[in-house]
Amino acid sequence: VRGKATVDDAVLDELEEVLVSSDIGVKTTVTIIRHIQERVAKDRYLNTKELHALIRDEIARLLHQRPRATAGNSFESTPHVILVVGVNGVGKTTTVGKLAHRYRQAGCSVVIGAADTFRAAAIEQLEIWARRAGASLIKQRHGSDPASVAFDTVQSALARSTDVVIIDTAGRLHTRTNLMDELAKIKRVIDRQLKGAPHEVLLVLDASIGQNAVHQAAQFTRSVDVTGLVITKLDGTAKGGIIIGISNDLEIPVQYIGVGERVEDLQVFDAQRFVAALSI
Amino acid sequence: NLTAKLEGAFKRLSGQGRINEVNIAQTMGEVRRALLEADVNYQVARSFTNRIKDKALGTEVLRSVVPGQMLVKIVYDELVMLLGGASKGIKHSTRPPTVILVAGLQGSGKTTFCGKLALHLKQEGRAPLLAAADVYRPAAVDQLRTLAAEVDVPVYALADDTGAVIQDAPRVATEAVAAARKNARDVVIIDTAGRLHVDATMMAEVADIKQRAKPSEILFVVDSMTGQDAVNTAREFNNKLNFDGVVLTKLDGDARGGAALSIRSVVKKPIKFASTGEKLSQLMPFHPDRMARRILG
Ligand SMILES: Nc1nc2c(ncn2[C@@H]2O[C@H](COP(=O)(O)OP(=O)(O)OP(=O)(O)O)[C@@H](O)[C@H]2O)c(=O)[nH]1
Ligand SMILES: Nc1nc2c(ncn2[C@@H]2O[C@H](COP(=O)(O)OP(=O)(O)OP(=O)(O)O)[C@@H](O)[C@H]2O)c(=O)[nH]1
Ligand SMILES: [Mg+2]
Ligand SMILES: [Mg+2]
Repeated sequence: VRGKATVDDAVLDELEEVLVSSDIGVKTTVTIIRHIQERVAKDRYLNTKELHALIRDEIARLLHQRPRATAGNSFESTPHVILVVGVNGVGKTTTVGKLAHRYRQAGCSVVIGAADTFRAAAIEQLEIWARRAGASLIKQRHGSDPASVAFDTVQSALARSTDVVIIDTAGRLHTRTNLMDELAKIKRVIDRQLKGAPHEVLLVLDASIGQNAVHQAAQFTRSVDVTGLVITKLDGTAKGGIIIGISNDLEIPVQYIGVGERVEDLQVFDAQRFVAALSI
Repeated sequence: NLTAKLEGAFKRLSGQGRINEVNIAQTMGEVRRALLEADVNYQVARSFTNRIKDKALGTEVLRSVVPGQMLVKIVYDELVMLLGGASKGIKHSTRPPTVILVAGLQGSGKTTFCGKLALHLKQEGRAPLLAAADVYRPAAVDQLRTLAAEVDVPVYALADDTGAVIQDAPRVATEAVAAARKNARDVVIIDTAGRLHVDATMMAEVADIKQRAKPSEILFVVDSMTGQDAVNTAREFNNKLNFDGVVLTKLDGDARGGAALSIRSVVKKPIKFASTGEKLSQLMPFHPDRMARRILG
């Protein structure tokens, strides 16, 4: 029988470095390496190139959560309501603009809800994105109740038979209980208004975030039952490895990736391409 | 916590007997793991742990009845030493106005920090002027104007007669400095667009702003939840700008903040400020001892 059945310590060290340096995290790295060791014990491997292929395959397996149907123009029910959430500065507002543009390109009518009524010039920022995407915008005055804006937006969509509703929310740290409660309330209001809505709750994560993303994902899921992940700023050098453990442990698919600051810089998540970019 | 893990490791290794040099080397894995879980860069964690091992071997750890606790103290002291030191304040210019350039990646908290810094300098008795040199992000100028109004600080921005932002960041910066001189404002804080260190055009732009506005202080703003990539961005920005200090933001969250150690080890520039919330009043000087405790969890 050709090939090795165990991986030398030196090679294991090198593997650990590559995986951890991609922000995959110690816990998930240990899991991946253990699975690799079990596999080579059974099937053996010939060289480092083959070993790396096994690792990429193992990571792809962890990203097995199939994305839900994304930005097409057929929905189980309309309006299709999407709530966009996440901590401060990760790229929610920009992603809302990109998503609106994508749905518009697919031939859908889109209304955006400016439910970040808190941050300086958040509404003005979103107004520009709505115009760029060709979507209408529902807003209220700065400082108003975000749940009320969400309500108005869904109301407008129902009245005008709009296909897609995308609601932008204020950045909030998952450690702020009152802000997480506010988010839960926004979701409740939408659900009471339209059975089954919001149909998607997208948690936006910045590719350069480290292990804190795990806590963010756990907390946001607890508050508003996240249905999909968006990882932004993958046009930088950060690998975004945090999504591997999060997606696998919380069983949440990665829906989209952000690869720039222009309206067209949004791609549907492709696990193979993502794994290839990890340079393993 | 790390102390308990190390105590447990020492007990297992020495079987309740005397610990030896080999035991100390064996527990370094636990220390390294704790640092990696705190987002310290892989290579920085490795060299840091090697330094700790050498220190531990030369000390009382071998003779201590609580070797785990002693080892954690060594790690803590080393972290405090590495994170701290060097000047904390703004380097003011001998010939006013002092020009402060604020740069960093997208979403790190620069614009908010500019507002905070303006308030902080005002409270020190100075007369700051904010320069709106982010000419790309939708409503960036509006955002800066809103924050500036909150703290009653003037803003210099350029718009054409249709109200559209004039997309010439170096021009905004240099004209703001001239305007400050003319209007007796003694500090100019330049807010810039978020940019990637791998975006050659944008890195050239910020280098150009530096060259023409001649800041006496350049601050690199970093999100405290940044992971392994922190060293890459810090190194690149430092190569391009040779910044004077670092600002860590969003420290009101629960990120361990290992990026602070990574950045400090790689560029050797001081961490000057800590942003601890969304309000403009939530700005503090950086405390290395608090950061060390946070990294150790
Ligand atoms: N390079 C790059 N920048 C991005 C990407 N997505 C967003 N950004 C930038 O990140 C910064 C923050 O984006 P926002 O959309 O304002 O983020 P946010 O989550 O809405 O921020 P808050 O509402 O303040 O919490 C902006 O400068 C965006 O242009 C991306 O995929 N790549
Ligand atoms: N919780 C918390 N939020 C912060 C802190 N500093 C800034 N923020 C928030 O982080 C988000 C991004 O802040 P900005 O000031 O717009 O960041 P920026 O670096 O100017 O972003 P770009 O110009 O797009 O690169 C906003 O929602 C801020 O309110 C902080 O210390 N704590
Ligand atoms: Mg936003
Ligand atoms: Mg900004």
